[in-house]
Amino acid sequence: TGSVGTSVASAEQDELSNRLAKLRDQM
Amino acid sequence: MALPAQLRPIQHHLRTAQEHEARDPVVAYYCRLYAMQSGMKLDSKTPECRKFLIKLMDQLESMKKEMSDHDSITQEVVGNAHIENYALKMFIYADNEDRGGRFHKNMIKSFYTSSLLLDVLCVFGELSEENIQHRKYARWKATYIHNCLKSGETPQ
Repeated sequence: TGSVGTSVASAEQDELSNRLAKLRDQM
Repeated sequence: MALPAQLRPIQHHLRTAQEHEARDPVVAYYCRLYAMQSGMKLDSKTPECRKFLIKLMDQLESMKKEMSDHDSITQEVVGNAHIENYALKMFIYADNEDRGGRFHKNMIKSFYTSSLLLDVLCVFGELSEENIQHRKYARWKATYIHNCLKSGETPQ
């Protein structure tokens, strides 16, 4: 479960970074 | 949703966003954008922080959709001017009260909120030296006058 948890965490982090970049790009 | 302890440094910016939700949605939007960017640097690893930041991002994206006709939201340079003018308006009000010897909760809050909004300007890039000085002075004044009134002294 440790490695699965970590990969979920980093996938969510990446998704957040992409969403933030997208939000700023359209500015 | 309760703010996780690791994200406490952005709590006042988020409160300022709530206070401006109706009064000035552009200010609310950029306070949340600043909180989002800062929050991701503070802690986007622990589950409760990630959950909080995902909710904040949802909120930002829906605000952006609602305000897609605002130049201040679609054009960064307009947004920058909007926040800077608002921050300086609050600073000037508080500074006038201070120079007039009129010390009260409102002027303290104006000094403090202007310092928070000068933080928010970092969203647009490096702060000018003048704004760095304004922010330092406003935060110091808010703390100094607050402590004077609390201990019953008259601020100099």
